[in-house]
Amino acid sequence: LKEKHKILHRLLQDSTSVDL
Amino acid sequence: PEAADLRTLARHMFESYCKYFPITKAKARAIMTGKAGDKSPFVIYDMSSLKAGEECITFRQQASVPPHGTAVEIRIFQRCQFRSVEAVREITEFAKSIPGFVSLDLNDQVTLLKYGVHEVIFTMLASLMNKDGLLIAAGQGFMTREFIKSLREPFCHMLEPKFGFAVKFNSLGLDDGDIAVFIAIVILSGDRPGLVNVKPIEDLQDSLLQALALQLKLNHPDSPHLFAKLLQKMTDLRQIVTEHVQLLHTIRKTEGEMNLHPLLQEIYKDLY
Repeated sequence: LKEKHKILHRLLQDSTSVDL
Repeated sequence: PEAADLRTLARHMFESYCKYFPITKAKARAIMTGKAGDKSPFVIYDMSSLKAGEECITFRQQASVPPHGTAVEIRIFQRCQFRSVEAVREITEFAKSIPGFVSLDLNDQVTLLKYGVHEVIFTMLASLMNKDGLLIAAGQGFMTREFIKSLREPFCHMLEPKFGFAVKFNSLGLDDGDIAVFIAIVILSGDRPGLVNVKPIEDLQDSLLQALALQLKLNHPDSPHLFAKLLQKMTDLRQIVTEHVQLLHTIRKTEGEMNLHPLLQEIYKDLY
């Protein structure tokens, strides 16, 4: 599931590193 | 758990809520009633006030919004999208602060957010709404319900169900401390499709439910049925999200040039 939700997954890991 | 532990849990959720969400219900209500001490929000009620509002309100997402020549409906829709994406980030941080959440199976964390974020967004949107309109741009503006209803199809239907929900939800008279625990409960719903390990989710939700029951008992001693009424709202929220997803399908079919943000695409795909 996390493969299909890469951005959500990255937000869960470290939201500060995600450029939305 | 002991009452003291439940109070600590409720307080912790309230502190996270204040930390991660930019505007509280208390602040929104103060702005809407002119008691915030700031200048009053700019009221957008027709096309010309919208144009004037776009000049004087400082929007955070200038770069990603279509230029002025683009239809009003598309510009408003894109601003809503941008705000939703920001809200997903905020809700994710809030979820991670719920004791035990980050220890759950990672796939289940994804599932809980996928299904929970829009229910949380529409719960918190109620804080920014009254029967006549909603606060926008962190309280700098107030867009009237009638103006939104006057937009062309299908955009005129975008917020009307949320106003209907908001008016009923706001009549419960919850404060930010109550809402903080409620949205944590919404996130930790053990019946989301595809969950791998339901038991720890239900255990966490159970503690939060006990914390909410105690919070409401202490905070609203004259409303003995408030806990039951609030839990019923979870059904309404699911209905609103289902309708919202259907509307988005319509918009994507009829509006060729409409781009959906990749994060929202992920969330909406195979949702309902």
